[in-house]
Amino acid sequence: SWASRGEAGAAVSGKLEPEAEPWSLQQPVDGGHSSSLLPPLFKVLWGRRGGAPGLQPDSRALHYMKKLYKTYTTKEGIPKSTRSHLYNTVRLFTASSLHKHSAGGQVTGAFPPADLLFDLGRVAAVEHLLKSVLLYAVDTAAALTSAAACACSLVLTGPGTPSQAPPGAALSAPCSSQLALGKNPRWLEIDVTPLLQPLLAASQRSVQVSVNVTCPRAPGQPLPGLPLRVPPSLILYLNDTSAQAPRGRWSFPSKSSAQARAPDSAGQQPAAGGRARQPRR
Amino acid sequence: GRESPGRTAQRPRGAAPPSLGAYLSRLLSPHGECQLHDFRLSFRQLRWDRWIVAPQRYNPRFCQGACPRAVRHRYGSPLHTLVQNIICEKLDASVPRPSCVPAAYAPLSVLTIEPDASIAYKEYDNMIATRCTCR
Repeated sequence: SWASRGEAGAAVSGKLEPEAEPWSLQQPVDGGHSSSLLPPLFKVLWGRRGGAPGLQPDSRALHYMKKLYKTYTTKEGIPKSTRSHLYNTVRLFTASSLHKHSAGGQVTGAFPPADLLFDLGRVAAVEHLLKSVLLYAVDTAAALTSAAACACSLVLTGPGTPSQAPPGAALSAPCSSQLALGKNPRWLEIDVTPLLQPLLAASQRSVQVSVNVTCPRAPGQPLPGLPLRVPPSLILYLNDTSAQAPRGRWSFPSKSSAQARAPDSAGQQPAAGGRARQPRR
Repeated sequence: GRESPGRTAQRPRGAAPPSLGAYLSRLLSPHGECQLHDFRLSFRQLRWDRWIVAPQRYNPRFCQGACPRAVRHRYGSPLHTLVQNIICEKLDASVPRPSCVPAAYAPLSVLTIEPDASIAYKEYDNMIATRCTCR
């Protein structure tokens, strides 16, 4: 049962009430204060110290990330060993500000041309970008079909106007779309990796995205389908190269096999078929 | 006194036969010896559930138990462990006996809400003990 001795013990001990402070477990014994000693998970929690929960993410974005979590992990939250991707970190950002351009009577714009500002300050230097997408939530299958026929153009720049940005920071390209995870809501992804890569490589942590989506007018319809009314999120698929991040593939042994298998003489790696190779006495 | 497969013939009618896994477990890990134990916790207990969206529960497991005098091969202990045992018994009792500690770990994926309301999926290494050893 879930109420094992461990959980029950933690619950009745009272030591964790009212709130456990993981940073207190990491303090140097001399009383010094050094958050640099904290592993990444505790650094995340360190940033919350004594504070309110703070901003809450968009519910659709949270839904998407929960779905992604279920796809990537086992029931116990362990990364699936059968995964094919190389990234060990995925970050989803919502636009911190939005400035809509005047539509100007443009009837083909599915989503009014907008400048989206993404603050990517949470991306650490050890997190290397492998892929990035703009993610639109689409409510209905019909809208998704309509959205799939849309074309879009993108401009990604660093902070400031394109004229103030360093040469080469402003990029534009036609975007291709693909359907992605989930059924309700459905998702439309636009790959922006080639545009974002040079900005992140140049340590730009604030990125302005100008996106213009145009959709074909359906026959007999006075206006084109408008499937993309909500501003998109920006998702970064990253490879964290720090020591705390797992490397390569691994397998999670069952409890019984964990006891039965013996490491090799160095005690580092389990001996393949270890017991079978031991001489019997 | 250990149960052997031959004893299954003597068990009462209707009783479930002992599983091979349970039999092997008892054979390989005598009671009280160094082995993995579960410790299931909920992030709600720590009040971390405001930031950690998933998993809601976590079993880091831990190693506990006595290290046998003659450390068996299944623990994969280095020769140093045997020497330390001899020192403790024969020369100086203040030298501690070898300890039962994790020998291998598995990672854990964590979904967190960051202070800026962004959402992060990260995999952290060495979050779950998967094997114990005597060192």
